[in-house]
Amino acid sequence: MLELRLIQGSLLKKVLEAIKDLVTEANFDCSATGFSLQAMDSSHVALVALLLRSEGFDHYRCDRNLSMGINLNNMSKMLRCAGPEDIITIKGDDGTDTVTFMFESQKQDKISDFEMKLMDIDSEHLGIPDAEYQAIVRMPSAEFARICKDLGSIGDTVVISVTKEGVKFFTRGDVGSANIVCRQNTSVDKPEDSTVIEMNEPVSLTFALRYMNSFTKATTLSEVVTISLSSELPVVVEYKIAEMGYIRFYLAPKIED
Amino acid sequence: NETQLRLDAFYTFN
Repeated sequence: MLELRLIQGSLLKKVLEAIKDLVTEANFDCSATGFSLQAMDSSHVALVALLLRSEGFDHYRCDRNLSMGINLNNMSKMLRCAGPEDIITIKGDDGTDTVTFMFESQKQDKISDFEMKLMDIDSEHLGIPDAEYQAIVRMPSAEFARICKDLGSIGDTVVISVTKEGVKFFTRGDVGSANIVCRQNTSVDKPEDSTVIEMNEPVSLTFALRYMNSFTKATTLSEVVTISLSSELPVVVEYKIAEMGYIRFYLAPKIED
Repeated sequence: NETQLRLDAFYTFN
């Protein structure tokens, strides 16, 4: 028996919009810890890891660990039928091949049940150990999205370099090149507007902008994005989901031939 | 020219 009630149902809607273009099918795992997902894109270049902790739900019942294979496009279609203020409850049962999404209006005067078919998905879980990163950049998520969008109109790849001067985003394409530097900036009143750079060592890595631009679909989930970089590791682009958990995107770098 | 690495070059499958 599974019953997860989320007052702020719009969070789930936003999560789906953030990942459905990167990953088409995935297993949602439900345990005492929370509602989670780990899935790679079809080319195994990028990975999304989602955690919505059980404490963040208004009601959380998960009698035993359950994995639900879901077509994310279909789930997104159903969640789009929930109003922006609706409370969403996810209901499932062991041994059934469906999941039900219940939408309740704030005034409780409209209740909708959407039943969706589940599917069998071979899960390929990657073990991702905790790592020390050479540089961690925290910046406004909207600023990062703007940079990725702007650079994506010039080139296909972005070189992200962190030095003590700041974080530099560079691209080159047929029409020319572009270079954007963001310096550390903590002197603002609103901490979410700050750019904070923690650097142990300078680092410079190249990534496909197509994926970065896909990750920025999570911008609506958090005002701040954290970018963790090490020369030996995929980049981690993390959006915290207020009081509930996170959505993390991992992206393998490109290397010079 | 650049080569796109895959995640399994860094992490192992559980």
